Amino acid sequence: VEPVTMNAFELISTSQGLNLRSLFEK
Amino acid sequence: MGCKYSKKVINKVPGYEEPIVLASQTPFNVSEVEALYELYKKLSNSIIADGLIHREEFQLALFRNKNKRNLFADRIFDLFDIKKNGVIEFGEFVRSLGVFHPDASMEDKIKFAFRLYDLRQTGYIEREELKEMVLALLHESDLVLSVDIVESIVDKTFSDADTKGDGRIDQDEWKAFVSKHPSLIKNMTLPYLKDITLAFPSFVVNSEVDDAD
Repeated sequence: VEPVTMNAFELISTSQGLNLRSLFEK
Repeated sequence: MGCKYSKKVINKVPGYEEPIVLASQTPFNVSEVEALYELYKKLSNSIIADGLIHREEFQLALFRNKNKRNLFADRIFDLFDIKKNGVIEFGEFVRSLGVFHPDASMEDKIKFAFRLYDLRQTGYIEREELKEMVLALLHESDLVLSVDIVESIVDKTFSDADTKGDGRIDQDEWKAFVSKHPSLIKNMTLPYLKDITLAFPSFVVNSEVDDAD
């Protein structure tokens, strides 16, 4: 993947801090 | 709302709101709100037993580590903490999670994401903010990219999103950008919330016990 073609928002949306699924895991 | 406590909720924590009220204002139904209350009780008593979700408890739930701070988790916490009093109350928890419900409006999801990325709450996503978020993500992921590449990624995204060319992304530009790239708000939907009582049946059993009390 050419880094320069990455969408910065796509990139940051992969942050673990945005994955609220963990709240529901026991 | 807050002063009309019924006999049934007299022992509930500050910030508690009746499920029927929350259900009327969010995509959740009453039993789903009750199930969320069970989850809320667990999260809000994990470190400090005061029935309110503190930042450390939020971090613990997200990362299994109360000391692991993260720019994005901090932003989510700050947005959930609607009253800005340093804790997430039950009503705030349900209302904020409601935005992540599959049935919540796309407009609410787009707005929430905008507020999330508007780090300094200026009403715009600025270039420096986007760069800061990219750097935070790289740091979190142990990825190393040269300064030039980071600048190029930010420049390219800005040249696509900042259609007015004033060096910042406003709400309208953000909306247009998301409609071109819908995957940008994929993380604003949690499919589990569609029927939380089925996904977490143990919560329902517990909430029925509470109801019988």
